[in-house]
Amino acid sequence: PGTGDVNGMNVLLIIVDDLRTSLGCYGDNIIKSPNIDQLASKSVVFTNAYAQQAVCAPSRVSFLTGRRPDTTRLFDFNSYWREHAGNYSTLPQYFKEHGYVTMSVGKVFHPGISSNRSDDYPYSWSVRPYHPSSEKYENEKTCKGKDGQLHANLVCPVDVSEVPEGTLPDIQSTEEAIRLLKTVNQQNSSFFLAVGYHKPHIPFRFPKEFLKLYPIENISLAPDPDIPKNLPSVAYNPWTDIRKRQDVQALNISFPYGPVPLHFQRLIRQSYYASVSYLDSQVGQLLSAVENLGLADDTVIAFASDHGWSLGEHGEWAKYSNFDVATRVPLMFYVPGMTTTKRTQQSIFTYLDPFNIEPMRKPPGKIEEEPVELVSLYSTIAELAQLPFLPDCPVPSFHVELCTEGRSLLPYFDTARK
Amino acid sequence: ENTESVAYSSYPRPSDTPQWNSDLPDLKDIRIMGYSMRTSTYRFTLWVGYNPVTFEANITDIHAQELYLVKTDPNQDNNLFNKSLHFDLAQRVF
Repeated sequence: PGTGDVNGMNVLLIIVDDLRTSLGCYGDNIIKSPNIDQLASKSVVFTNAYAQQAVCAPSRVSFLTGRRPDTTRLFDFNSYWREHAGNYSTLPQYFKEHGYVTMSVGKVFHPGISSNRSDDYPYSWSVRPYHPSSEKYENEKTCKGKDGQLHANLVCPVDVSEVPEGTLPDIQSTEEAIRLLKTVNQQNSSFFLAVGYHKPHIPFRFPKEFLKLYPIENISLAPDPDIPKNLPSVAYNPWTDIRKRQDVQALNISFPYGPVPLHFQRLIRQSYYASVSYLDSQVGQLLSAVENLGLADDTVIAFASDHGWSLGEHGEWAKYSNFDVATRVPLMFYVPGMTTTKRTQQSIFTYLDPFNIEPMRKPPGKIEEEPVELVSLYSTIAELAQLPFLPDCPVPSFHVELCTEGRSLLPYFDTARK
Repeated sequence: ENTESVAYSSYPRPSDTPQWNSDLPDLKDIRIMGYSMRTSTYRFTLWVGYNPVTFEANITDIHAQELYLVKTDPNQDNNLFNKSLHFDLAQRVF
């Protein structure tokens, strides 16, 4: 339990891995994301939010410390900021030090060296971070190929009942997050719960039924599938992680510029979309638990991704670039009483089945179009929970434990509401 | 309140041309850093030399520049940067 001397809102922070703004609430006409769209309809939605670096560990360390990569000095996966740059306080640590129970489920910090092989526990978290046991199979040979054998493929729809442990990491994370919500609710503790979902990160390992939402004949190519003529070579990312998967290796694509065959481009896009809908169903189950536990009226919900992902635009795939498709992220904040009008008898969050609902095509939430940055997540959430105001970082700030290089986005909430 | 909203991003590279570690260079291999600024009207990216030991970018060591206009080129397919027209853009912006 936390210290209990907390007056502010609870916080649920949902972090998604490699999710670009391909969502119904961002105007995408193909994606079926009814649950995230529902969250958006009750939120302030930032349509031009950008990550500070389009790769997992540097982006996550940046927005969880409120500092830019030049200050965390993390551009790869191989150092821990507290030892390598400065002993910076983190967003969950700030809540923990203000009496909250702080909990991490799934991929919040990038696991490994960049978070001290502990997800920064115990600095950031009250309890040891949870990782789903089935995560270890993600990169193993669990994808059934046309030859009937198992492979480590990029495209990997699965029958969940047939995979090891009979489950998938994001399903386990949802279950654990709901279990933790029930626990803190029973204890009446104020909480900061961060839930990090793995999909749509590669491999595209998702329940195969989600393919039904996206018949391959309906899948188009990127509108600009060729490498632009005036693109400097240094700006191009050769998507090496994609190339390493067995099904892509078999395509014998030339390095670095060889295009992905058209039929496989459609397959990648179909698999990404299906992974997003699978993720959406997990988010829907989590949000409906928030509702059913009576927490929707006193919990701030922030939803973001660590960065985007190229789906064939400019002849590129994956992240690893400065293009908008790689840096732009979904970012939205649900704040009870602020982004929604006073509750009626109706539920705020009900689970929406993507197979049985016509997804929203226009974002009905409050929209803010000004460019904003993920590095501002820290100060925004802290201010929404009415924690003491974070000071701006001096330059340099390597010696300063508590400050931010972002700026609270709360001033935008007023203009968005108007 | 009088300043335009800007979102900054950066990405490291080991070399000017793509190689196998271009997507994810280790710190020791980083030689170039691409700094981007994104406003509501454009994205400008400056690729400059980078020292991974001192963590310093050398703004006089320019490797490439990109300029895209949001309104007319939302997918960022037409790099408008042209040395003759925009030769001092980096100096003005940074």
